[in-house]
Amino acid sequence: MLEGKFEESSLMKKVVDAIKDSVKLCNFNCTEHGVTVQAVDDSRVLLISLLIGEASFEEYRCDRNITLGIDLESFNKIIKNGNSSDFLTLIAEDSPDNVLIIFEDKKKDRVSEYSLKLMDLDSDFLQIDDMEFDATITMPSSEFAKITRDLKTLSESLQIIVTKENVKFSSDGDFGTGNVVLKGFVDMDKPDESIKIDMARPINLTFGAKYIADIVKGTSLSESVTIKLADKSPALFEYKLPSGFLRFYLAPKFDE
Amino acid sequence: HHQQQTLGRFFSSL
Repeated sequence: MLEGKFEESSLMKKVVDAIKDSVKLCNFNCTEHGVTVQAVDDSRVLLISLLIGEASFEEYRCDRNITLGIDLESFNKIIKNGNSSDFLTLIAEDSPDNVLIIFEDKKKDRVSEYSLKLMDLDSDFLQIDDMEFDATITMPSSEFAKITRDLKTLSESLQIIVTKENVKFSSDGDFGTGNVVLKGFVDMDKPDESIKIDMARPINLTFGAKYIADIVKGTSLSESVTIKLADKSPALFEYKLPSGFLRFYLAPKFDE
Repeated sequence: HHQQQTLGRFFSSL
């Protein structure tokens, strides 16, 4: 049996918001350590890897591994019904046909209970080996979201160029070009505002702007985002959770 | 022109 209670429903709301436009159906795999999701978008360009660690829950219990096959659009309709500050409890039997979603208001005596039908989904869990990256950038997630939104208005591709001194985001479209250059710096007072650039080898990669626009839907999950890049390889974009992470692996574009 | 790659090219099990 699974019984997981969040102190606030906001975390699950943000998680669903962050992934529902990239994947429609996915398995939530529940183990004693927490909940994981791995899913690939229909075009097989973007992979989502989510871990909501046990410590993200106020109370968590999962005696046996349980798989919840969830339609995220339906789940989102229910999860939106809770207030962000409500307790959120997920309950499922060992071989469940549905999952119970319970919201509890902290001040009033209001309890809202929903049941979501589960689906039987294929689960081909992918073992992603530890990848080697040539450059790592950590920056404020809101800044990365703004750069993505701004440059996407010019082109359907977004180029990321990393040198020793800086990282340059660049787009080249029909009516014009744009770029944003960031230098590494440390903000002692607000560490989350810092920009950290670690580069072993210079990087010049091009990505589909629409996929990065989907990735930055994770912005509300974390103050900062870490971007890991390697030549002609998928990039890793990571938003840290209080216990766990939301990672996106994005295949690049390149000349054949 | 840049071609979009898929993850299957990099992760064999996809």
